[in-house]
Amino acid sequence: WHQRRRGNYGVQAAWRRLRR
Amino acid sequence: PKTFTVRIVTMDAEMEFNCEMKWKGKDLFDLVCRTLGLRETWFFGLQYTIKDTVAWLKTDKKVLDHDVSKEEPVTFHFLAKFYPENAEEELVQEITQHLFFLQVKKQILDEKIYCPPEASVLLASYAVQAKYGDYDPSVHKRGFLAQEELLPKRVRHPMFPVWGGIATEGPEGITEGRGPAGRGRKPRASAAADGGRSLSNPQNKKGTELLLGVDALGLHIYDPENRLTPKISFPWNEIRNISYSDKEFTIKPLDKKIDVFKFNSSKLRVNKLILQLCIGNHDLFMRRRKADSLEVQQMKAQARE
Repeated sequence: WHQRRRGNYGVQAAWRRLRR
Repeated sequence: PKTFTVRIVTMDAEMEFNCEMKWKGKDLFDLVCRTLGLRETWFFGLQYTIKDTVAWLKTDKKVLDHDVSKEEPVTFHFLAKFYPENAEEELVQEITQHLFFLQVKKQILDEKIYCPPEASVLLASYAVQAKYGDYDPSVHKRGFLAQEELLPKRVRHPMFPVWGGIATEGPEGITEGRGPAGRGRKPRASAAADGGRSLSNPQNKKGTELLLGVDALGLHIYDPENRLTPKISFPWNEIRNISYSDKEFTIKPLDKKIDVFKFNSSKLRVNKLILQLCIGNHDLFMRRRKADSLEVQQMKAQARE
């Protein structure tokens, strides 16, 4: 139950966060 | 405070620490780095094995909340988790270069990373030079390397004239001031070998076996028959999103005309590991494209001196 079965990483979103 | 014993295994040492029950991964990791005198900490991590799959200690999670064997000493391997894009430029301090050298050498010898025979021989000759200095016929007599493990098993085939190769490589190619001698020589192993890719073996929908590599530049899909040239590559700046749901892993390209790439992993745990490696590698990729931090600027200046 505790184990998360999904994961997600927005590559482009990380770029945008960095440039801001 | 209550403590438990932790054993840390590095490429050339073992040490024990008393770790407080409440310590997070970061507390232990920082202590190990301080003890080693290592400052380029961002390439490294503490690794443990769980049911034949490797996992890395999370910095923000308590050490004991990880799925580790609670039998003391709790053992972790201190290893490079991420590899540089350009070893010569990025691995600044001697200790960092040394740890990378030992790790990549071992991975090549154990055939964990594929290195073609010619490159193995060249790297073996560099390793010999790093350890024994320049070739001197009066000191380095025939057979002095007999006890050294220098080449992968596959290359040590009797039909492969390796020793002849090293012998000629020695005095010819490796003299001071030529070739790769000097600083930056050791970590080249990573560039010449597999580029530091962490390979796992996902399968695609049709059940064909594939290899997935995560490295400093992006994600790569390989045919198991050819681990040197990817069939498909997804550079970081051409990926929109990476995700998994259970055993299914998805790579969404930025360009909507390019198909979404999906595959199945053997285990959920493997998908977690791949996503972690993607996030960490992409983070370093972005950092390399920004100005160096003051700390790195200072280290580079020191290294130049």
